[in-house]
Amino acid sequence: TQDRQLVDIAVAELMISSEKVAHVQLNNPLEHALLVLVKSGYSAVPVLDASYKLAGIISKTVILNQILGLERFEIEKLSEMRVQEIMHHDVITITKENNLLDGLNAIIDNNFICVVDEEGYFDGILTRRAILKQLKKEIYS
Amino acid sequence: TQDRQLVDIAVAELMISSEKVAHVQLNNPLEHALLVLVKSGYSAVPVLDASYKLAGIISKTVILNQILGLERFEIEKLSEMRVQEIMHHDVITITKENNLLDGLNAIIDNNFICVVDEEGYFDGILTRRAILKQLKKEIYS
Ligand SMILES: Nc1ncnc2c1ncn2[C@@H]1O[C@@H]2COP(=O)(O)O[C@H]3[C@@H](O)[C@H](n4cnc5c(N)ncnc54)O[C@@H]3COP(=O)(O)O[C@H]2[C@H]1O
Ligand SMILES: Nc1ncnc2c1ncn2[C@@H]1O[C@@H]2COP(=O)(O)O[C@H]3[C@@H](O)[C@H](n4cnc5c(N)ncnc54)O[C@@H]3COP(=O)(O)O[C@H]2[C@H]1O
Repeated sequence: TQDRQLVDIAVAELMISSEKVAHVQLNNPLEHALLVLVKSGYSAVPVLDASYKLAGIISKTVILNQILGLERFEIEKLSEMRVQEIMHHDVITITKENNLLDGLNAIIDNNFICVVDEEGYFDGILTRRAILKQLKKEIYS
Repeated sequence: TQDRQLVDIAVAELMISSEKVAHVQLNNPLEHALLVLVKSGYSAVPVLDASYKLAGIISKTVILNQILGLERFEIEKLSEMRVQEIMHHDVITITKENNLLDGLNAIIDNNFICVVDEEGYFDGILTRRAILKQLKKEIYS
């Protein structure tokens, strides 16, 4: 019975839809990506291409790793390099029609999961917070 | 019945104990803290004082915000400033004797929760991943 409820909840009901998701573009310089991440406060955000298809994920860690030289932080690399060169390419995805249980499986090892349609267009993100809130609801009801 | 199981699981069983937790000291320069965060890959870690009591939490965002000047990233501030000056002071905590449900409530808005004893000594951290894995176990059994 508990199980039945969880598979009835679609990702679409829980996700943050694309217009509310901070993101960067493939060809942005790292400097812009780092600014977006610092201003938004997020540790990582999706990377989209010009047609709004999902291309990858970029994180503060990966940008900082790039500029961490042997002697100092090589700040000049931030304007020389592009998001596309260092982002994570293999991104786990799910669809709006998947359910909470599918999402739970994917979210064990990831802060958030990108939601895409069959053509790869970016629909939004499913966050750990959304899943935890729903599970807490189920537990207390 | 489901509820009973969750309140039976102590934080002690789920947490990452202190010796496995990456952390920094109150008086470390920001440069050291940023290196620990970049090398470990974590977005934020606990801050301890010299006697291993919990003092706060430091994140990449807060360090990067400090050095983000109007014109450029002010890298020199990294060696001039200390963790203590910019860390989050008001940190939510729980104890080893609390249970999973207490942890679930606290973890909705936080990536991890610090576990301390009555004197404030740092015992470990309870992560979202640990809670999600346990909830998944409960659901599938
Ligand atoms: N501005 C803010 N206001 C209130 N709470 C905040 C916040 N920024 C972060 N948090 C809290 O910290 C958690 C971890 O955020 P983080 O940036 O590491 O990791 C985030 C971030 O990488 C991404 N994310 C969340 N919302 C996003 C958005 N609107 N746009 C882009 N990425 C987002 O999904 C991850 C998991 O998010 P989740 O909500 O589960 O968990 C968030 C949330 O509980
Ligand atoms: N080196 C690594 N190996 C494998 N997976 C990794 C990893 N680094 C990060 N992850 C994955 O990314 C999630 C978010 O990590 P984040 O660093 O933002 O946020 C982390 C970090 O701030 C802190 N944390 C976790 N383990 C820690 C440790 N051993 N020492 C210090 N802080 C830790 O707790 C937060 C939540 O961790 P959680 O495990 O729930 O969730 C982790 C985990 O699923």
